[in-house]
Amino acid sequence: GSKQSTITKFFGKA
Amino acid sequence: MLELRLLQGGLLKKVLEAMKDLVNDANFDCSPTGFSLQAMDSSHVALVSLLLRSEGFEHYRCDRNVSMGMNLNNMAKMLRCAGNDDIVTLKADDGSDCITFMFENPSQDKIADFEMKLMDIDSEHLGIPDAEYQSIVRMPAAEFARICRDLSTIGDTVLISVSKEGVQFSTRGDMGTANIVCRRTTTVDKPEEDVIIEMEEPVSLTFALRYLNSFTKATPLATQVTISMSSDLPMVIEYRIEGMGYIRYYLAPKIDE
Repeated sequence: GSKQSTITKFFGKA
Repeated sequence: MLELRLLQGGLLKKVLEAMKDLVNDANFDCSPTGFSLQAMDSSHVALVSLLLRSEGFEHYRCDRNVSMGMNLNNMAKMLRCAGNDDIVTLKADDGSDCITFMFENPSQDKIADFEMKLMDIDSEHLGIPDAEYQSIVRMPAAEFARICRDLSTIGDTVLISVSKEGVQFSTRGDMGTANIVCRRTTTVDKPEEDVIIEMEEPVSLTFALRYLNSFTKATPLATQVTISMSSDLPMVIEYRIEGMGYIRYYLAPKIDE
């Protein structure tokens, strides 16, 4: 199976 | 004082239609550069980034940087009251808790004012790194929308694989499987129909189709869509808004457990 990742896993706070 | 006058009001209507299903409330940031927005969907799987550059407006006055919180559904409802050919002006006084949308019809004999309450929205901007993507596909926006719609009748996710020869979209569901390949085209007479592939490395990633279908609400804004992918980054789906800027959607991939 595959798991949905999130944007915040890749992009940090500016 | 903020006053932004846009001759093609229909464009702003399309922009709202392209965001309102993905994001409920968001801050619009207004600066001398332009009118912009960055917001995530409620599950933080997708992010939308909009830029409408000041040069694209017929009149653009923004005395100081302001952030205005709006409910996108309500804003879309108000903009639906504007004609597609209307001139739309956005106005807000300093410190005001509302924004006015003014619609003028092309013959300038009907002028409408709609005032909408602003909201306080706690949101933080994410830093989007300037990345070199491993594979970039440019293809007709309508074709991409069709593929996402068709595949979502079969499955929930799509595997997008880019090679030098083309881009493949695959899905599987209870009833069976589907594969659509778009070959790289070489015609030069109709660039808007071309499929162009710039590939440094082949990439294969899986994404949830329901987000892609939501992004394709931006199809009326552009004839072409650009899909950028790298194995270690969210994909970027970009619709360029001619003479104004862009709407970009970032989507986090599905990762094998």
